Amino acid sequence: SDAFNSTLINMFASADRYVVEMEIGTPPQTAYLVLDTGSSDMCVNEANNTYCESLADGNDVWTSNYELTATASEISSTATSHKTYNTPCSYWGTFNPNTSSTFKFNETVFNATYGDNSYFAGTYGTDVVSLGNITLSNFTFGVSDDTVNSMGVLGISLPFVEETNIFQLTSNTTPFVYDNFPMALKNQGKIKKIAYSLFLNELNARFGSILFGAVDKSKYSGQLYTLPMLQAFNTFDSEFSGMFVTAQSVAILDSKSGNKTVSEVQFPVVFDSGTSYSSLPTEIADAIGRSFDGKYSSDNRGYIFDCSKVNNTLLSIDFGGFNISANISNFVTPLHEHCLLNIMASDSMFSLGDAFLMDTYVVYDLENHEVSLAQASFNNEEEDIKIISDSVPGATPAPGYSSTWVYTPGSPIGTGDFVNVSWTSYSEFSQYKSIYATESLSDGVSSSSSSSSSSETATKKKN
Amino acid sequence: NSYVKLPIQKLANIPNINLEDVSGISKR
Repeated sequence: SDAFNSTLINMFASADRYVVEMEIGTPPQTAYLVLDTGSSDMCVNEANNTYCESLADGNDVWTSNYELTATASEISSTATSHKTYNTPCSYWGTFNPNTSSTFKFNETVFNATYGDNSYFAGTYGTDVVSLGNITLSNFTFGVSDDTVNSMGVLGISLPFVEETNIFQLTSNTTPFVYDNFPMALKNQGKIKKIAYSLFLNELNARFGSILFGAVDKSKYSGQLYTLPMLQAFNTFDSEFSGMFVTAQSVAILDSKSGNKTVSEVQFPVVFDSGTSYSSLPTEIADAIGRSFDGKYSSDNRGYIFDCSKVNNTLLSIDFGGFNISANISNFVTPLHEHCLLNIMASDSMFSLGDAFLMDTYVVYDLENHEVSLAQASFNNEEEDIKIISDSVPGATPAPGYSSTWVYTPGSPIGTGDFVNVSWTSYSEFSQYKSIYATESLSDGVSSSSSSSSSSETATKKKN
Repeated sequence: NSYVKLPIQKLANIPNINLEDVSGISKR
């Protein structure tokens, strides 16, 4: 029951995507959908939409070569198959509602816009869908005939984030909530609580996993800490909405040249599996790039530096008394003989994408509006799955759970200080070691702070 | 079993297949 077909694809990696394979309709039509914790609707391209047609220039064909191996008792065989696609849309999978006997349009406009201004537009409808060995009936999703994306999306964020609560508001129709994928899993009896755990796995792994309704202790190390979601991102006032939490400070941990604090400014951030990139406040993104002696490239929208600068280097973020650290090599794309840092500067929307999530085990609790975090573990230990029926098993509130900085709409940044980085001479390196730093504050006042444990972090404020 | 485990495939970008990096966050 754990065996799945897989598509083998050349690893010219620049922007990896994490996708699930879904069967839609009767008979089933297959589509790969980006698993997106930053949005809440499932949307799939209609086969003949204008954008997809525009990609078919009559010259290129999109070919998938794959090898199938079947093994039975005393019999083994291997065959190679080829399939040709007309457009990248058909390569990733589209949906033709006219050929599904169980599909029903529900006459509701569908229009999803994302942080990069890409979009899907079309109509909501319902059909039967299957992933792995589970099937959901009368499942609501958008069928897009107007898009700029060749691949569909499975949004699994809060119901409030559904486009029925956004677009309908501006079109003078009544906002409403429908059962999106995590909700449908609960309401159709597959899970006990609307919560899931995300494990993307390490950089070179071909598969990660998502566990709806449960936690797998074998996939993380250390303590699983819980944070509250920021309510400010679940109102109609905010430009962006979703499962945001507060990041308290950012540091670079380097085994050779020492650890350094980049920023002690709080900012709201979302763990977004729908993008490989991360967006951080401009001052922080710049400080990280400069810390590797990088030079900003406007063409590539990021800092470029010597790849050797990021060997054994971690990006560590304090979420309120505990840190999660991600390998900087997850964030870089080889570019000629240098490396491009895929951390974008932003003034309004801050996210940690797949590069950070690879080293993070995240439990999203959509009913209690909490996010639990731990350092991901890649030891391939035996599964240790615990059902989530009330609180998240094994999780404890973060030390700063109740005192976390509260985001105010229109004030996108916190009250701490950016730090003019000076290196420390600590040579000991551990991704779990607390940060020691000597800093010069940006206003010229010299100060220093240190912490021997995450609960003793000294924080400077500038109001 | 009261839980659903699904594999997530990691797809690498393929030259000319336009694997857009959609910022997955909903924008109002």
